[in-house]
Amino acid sequence: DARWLQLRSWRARGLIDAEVYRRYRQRMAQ
Amino acid sequence: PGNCWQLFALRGRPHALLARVSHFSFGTNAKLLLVDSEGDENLLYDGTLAPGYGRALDALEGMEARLSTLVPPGDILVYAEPHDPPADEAYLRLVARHLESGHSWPLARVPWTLRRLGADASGEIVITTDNKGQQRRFDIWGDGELP
Repeated sequence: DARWLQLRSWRARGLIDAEVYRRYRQRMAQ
Repeated sequence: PGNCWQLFALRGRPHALLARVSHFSFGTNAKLLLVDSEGDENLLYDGTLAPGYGRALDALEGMEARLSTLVPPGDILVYAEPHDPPADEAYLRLVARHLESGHSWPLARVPWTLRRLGADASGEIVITTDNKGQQRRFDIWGDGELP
């Protein structure tokens, strides 16, 4: 979805690190 | 001109990942390009291979090996660059590219026995399959090989 794409875009650009990405990803999955 | 490795939509327009391979007496020039529907080209890779690896690249394409994949949900393209450094063994370098921003990063070095690139539905894992059907899994963010 759009939120996931935005999150991945930030991760791909190096704006957020792996840990922050994982945490937000888990929160989205809940 | 070129061999189409991948077709996909970006900002509502069709794009292609093309391999353009030229053979010369001294070796092979291999280029990977992103081309949009207007014909505008974006060079992703430009390398020289010894004649043997130039033929090997032809053979891989002849076998319809899948040397690129679109990772779900379709925002990241992963492809295999053919590298043949003078002082080292030849290898394929897996590179991930975020299509919207153009940011790219290396994932892994894999041998020329690669036959298929794929990704799992989570969008976090790239799967390689070699000529014997053996699979390996790699983290999409460049954190290396997974068990």
